[in-house]
Amino acid sequence: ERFVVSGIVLNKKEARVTIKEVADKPGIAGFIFTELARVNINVDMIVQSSTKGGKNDISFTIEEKDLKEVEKVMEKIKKEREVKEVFYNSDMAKVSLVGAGMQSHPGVAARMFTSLGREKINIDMISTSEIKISCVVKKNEGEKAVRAIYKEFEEDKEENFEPGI
Amino acid sequence: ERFVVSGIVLNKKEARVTIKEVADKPGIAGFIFTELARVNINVDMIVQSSTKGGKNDISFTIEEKDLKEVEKVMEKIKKEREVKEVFYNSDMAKVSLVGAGMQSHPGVAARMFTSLGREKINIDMISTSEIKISCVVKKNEGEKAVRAIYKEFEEDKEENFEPGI
Ligand SMILES: C[C@@H](O)[C@H](N)C(=O)O
Ligand SMILES: C[C@@H](O)[C@H](N)C(=O)O
Repeated sequence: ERFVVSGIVLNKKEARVTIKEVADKPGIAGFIFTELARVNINVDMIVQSSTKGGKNDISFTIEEKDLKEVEKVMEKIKKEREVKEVFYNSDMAKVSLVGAGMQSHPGVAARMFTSLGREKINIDMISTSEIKISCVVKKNEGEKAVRAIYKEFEEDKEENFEPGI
Repeated sequence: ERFVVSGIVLNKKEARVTIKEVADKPGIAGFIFTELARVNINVDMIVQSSTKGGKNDISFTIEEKDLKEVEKVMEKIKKEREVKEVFYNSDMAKVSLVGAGMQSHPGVAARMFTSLGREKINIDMISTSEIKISCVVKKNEGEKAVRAIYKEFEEDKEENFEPGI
C-alpha cells in the first residue's frame, strides 16, 4: 500500500486542558468525561500516556469558546477527586497530516516530527491514528507548521491535494 | 449526524514503551521516531500529553515481537539525549471503539470510559480521533473490556455489527 497524503488540516480555535496526577484507578476517566458531557462540552483529542506510579495525567482539547465552562467543571472535579492541579492553555494550534496507509509506513510520523523540528517548532502534544497524525504547536506557529509539513510531503500528495490553511 | 458504532477491535499483540522526561525541545520527537523508522519498527499509537516544565513523556505502542529491537534503539537514544528512564510493558491489550460521528457526540468517550470503570478495568493509555477511541488495558482484561463496551453501545450498532474479539 503506497502512502498517500490527502490533506493537512489546521485548527487554531482550540484550547487544551491538562489534569495532573489524577488517581490512576478504574472509573476516573469515566467520571471526568461524563461531567463534561453533562454540560455538552465537545472534546476533541483525549491523550493519556502510561505511567508507573498510582497517578496519571490526562490532556484533552476543547473549543476555545468553552474554556470558562470547562474551568467550572474542573473546579468541581478537583473538589470531588484527588488531583494535583489542572492547567489550561489556549496558545495552541493543532496541525494534522491526513492520509491512508500511514500504519504500515514507519517513517511517516518521523518525517512529520522532523519537519517541525527543522523549523524549530516545538511539539506540545501528539496523538495518532491509522489515518491521521496530529501535533499541537503554539498558535502563532500554525501556518509555519503547515508549510513545513507540506514541503516534506509534497512528493506524496494525491492529484488534487489541498493544504488546509 | 446520528452516532453509529461500526465495530470494537481488540489487539493483544502489542507492547508499550514510555520515555520519561525527555527534553521538550524542537527536534526530539523527530530524532526518536527516525531512529525507530531506520530499523523498520512499525509504531502504532504515539501519545504525548502536555506539560508545563521543560521535560515531557512520550508513550508509543509497537508489536510485541519488536520489543528486543526497540530496547536496543532506546539504549542508543538514552546515550545521545537526556532521558530520565525508559520503561517497557507488554501486559497490554488495546481495545478500540470505531464509529462515525463521534466528534459531535460528547458523551461517546465518557460512555466508553464509564463502561470500563463499571467493570473495575483500569485504563492505562488513551488516544482518540474522529472515528476511533482507543484504550489500553491489561492483557488479560481485553475480552472483558470488549464485552463491557459492547453492552454499553448495543443500541448504537449498525445492522451487521461484529465485535472483533
Ligand atoms: C487515569 C484514568 O484513566 C484511570 N486509569 C481510569 O481508568 O479511569
Ligand atoms: C518532546 C518532544 O515532542 C519535543 N517537544 C519535540 O518537539 O520534538
